[in-house]
Amino acid sequence: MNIFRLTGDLSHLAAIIILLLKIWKSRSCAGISGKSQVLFALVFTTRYLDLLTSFISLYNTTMKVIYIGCSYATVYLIYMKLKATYDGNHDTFRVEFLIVPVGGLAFLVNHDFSPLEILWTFSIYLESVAILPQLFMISKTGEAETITTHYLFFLGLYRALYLINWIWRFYFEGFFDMIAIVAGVVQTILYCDFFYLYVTKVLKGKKLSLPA
Amino acid sequence: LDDDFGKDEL
Repeated sequence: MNIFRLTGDLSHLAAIIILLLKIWKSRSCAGISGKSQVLFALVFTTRYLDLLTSFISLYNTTMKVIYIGCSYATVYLIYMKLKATYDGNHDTFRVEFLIVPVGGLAFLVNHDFSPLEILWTFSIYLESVAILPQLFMISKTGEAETITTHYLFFLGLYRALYLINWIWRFYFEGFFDMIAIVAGVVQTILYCDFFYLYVTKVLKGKKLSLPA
Repeated sequence: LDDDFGKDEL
């Protein structure tokens, strides 16, 4: 564990909690892409099956359980409890265009052709594009609530910090996982446009609205 | 389910 991975995990946890609290307190999921949240729940489910097979550490297990629990709670709020506030008309990204290619790639490019490894690889590839429905929805509605931009900022920051973590681990431990690194770079690049808007607008107290 | 799979990164 290093400071970059720890702050990355805490940033990820912050994002997940911010979103869950925003939906729970405002009793509304307006502006939130339910499709992205379903993809994240799928990412955590396929990635953390090792909860059933191996114990790494209390921290590892605790965080995985929290991530899975919060993501399913968020999906439950969006599609069940607060369904009336779900803005389905703007959440129209064709997720099958993500899941099918990612599923195919996971079979072709992986470290080991075993069920757990392929599912882990699928989750890594899927996570790198899972935010696209949310970014697409914001481009369609033309704006995003400020709390939603904070959610996206911490979500994007977490994988950017993981990139630094991988540089750190390569340099000090000689460890590197090319699949996670390439997917992490793609994932972080997808946030660049948002990061620019976040820094130039939201941090100056303006509302995030598109076109910029 | 092989038990040496556990990934230490989240």
